[in-house]
Amino acid sequence: EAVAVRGVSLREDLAVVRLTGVPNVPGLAATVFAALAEKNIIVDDIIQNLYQNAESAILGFVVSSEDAAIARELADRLARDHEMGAVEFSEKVSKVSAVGVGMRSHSGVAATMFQALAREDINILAISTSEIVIGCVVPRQDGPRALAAVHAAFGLGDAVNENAAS
Amino acid sequence: EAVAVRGVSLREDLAVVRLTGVPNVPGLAATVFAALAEKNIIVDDIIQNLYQNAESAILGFVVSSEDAAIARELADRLARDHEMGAVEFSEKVSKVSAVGVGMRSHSGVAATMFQALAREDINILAISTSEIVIGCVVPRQDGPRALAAVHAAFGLGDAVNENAAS
Ligand SMILES: C[C@@H](O)[C@H](N)C(=O)O
Ligand SMILES: C[C@@H](O)[C@H](N)C(=O)O
Repeated sequence: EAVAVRGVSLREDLAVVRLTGVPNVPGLAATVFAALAEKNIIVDDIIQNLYQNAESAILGFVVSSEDAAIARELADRLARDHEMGAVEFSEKVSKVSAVGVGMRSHSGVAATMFQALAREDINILAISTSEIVIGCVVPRQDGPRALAAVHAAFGLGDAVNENAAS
Repeated sequence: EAVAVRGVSLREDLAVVRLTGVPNVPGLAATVFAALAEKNIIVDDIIQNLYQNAESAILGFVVSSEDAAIARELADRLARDHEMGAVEFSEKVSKVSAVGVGMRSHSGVAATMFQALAREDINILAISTSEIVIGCVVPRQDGPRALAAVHAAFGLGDAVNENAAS
């Protein structure tokens, strides 16, 4: 619902690292993030679902482009040490976020946001939410267009590009 | 870092629906959420990662227990109509969320939160974040213990159970 969303922003220069086939046992997410913290890697979002009938998880996390290489190297090592599956990687991505109040009727707000992106033929690579934010990772070249489209879809004024020179 | 987290809360009576093998093409997330919105299903979190070398996605969403059956039925239909993979389902789950300011050094805050859960042998089923929230879905019976453990890990006072009678 248009009234629920009060702002949309774009964060650029990101990458997504995905650990696949993570055994679904307590302690693994802790191990992964202790390792990232120990390398001082700043993580923008953490996104996990189970799959393979809940035997495994896909544990994804978003980092800045400048930390991408070290994050990927660390992910490769963790995958080997803990018998995970392949490490997947999406480089050169951006994240567009819709911020609102009372977005618990997420399905309506999400539908509006995703439809705005679909109309622009923009592919949604990752989605992560909280009660007041819906964040969509898109290919870098589509970021500015995604920002404008989502802004317009919620009837808002000038789009805010966090990366634009002020 | 303890100073960054100002509160932890627990939301109970949830379920997670996971669409697997979702073709990674623009427009599918929009189709799924338009269908959920049309049935007035309230979605608590939306969690998506790509996998299978970015050919497909796992698109998960958290709903209340009372909407679980209708959400699952809808997911089954969408999976058939759009040639997705199996629909997976986690019933009887709760979500513990750490709320903070300046949590962009997520890896340290996340490590602390996940380690608190690991020490209690609590399995993390799903993770979704925004800039100020880290949310972990855990089995229902572990919710109250998860809340207490995360609270203590961040040096906070009385835990807030959103579901406790006031
Ligand atoms: C997959 C990973 O999150 C695991 N379930 C854990 O609790 O650490
Ligand atoms: C998988 C799904 O999110 C798809 N990438 C879309 O943009 O709709």
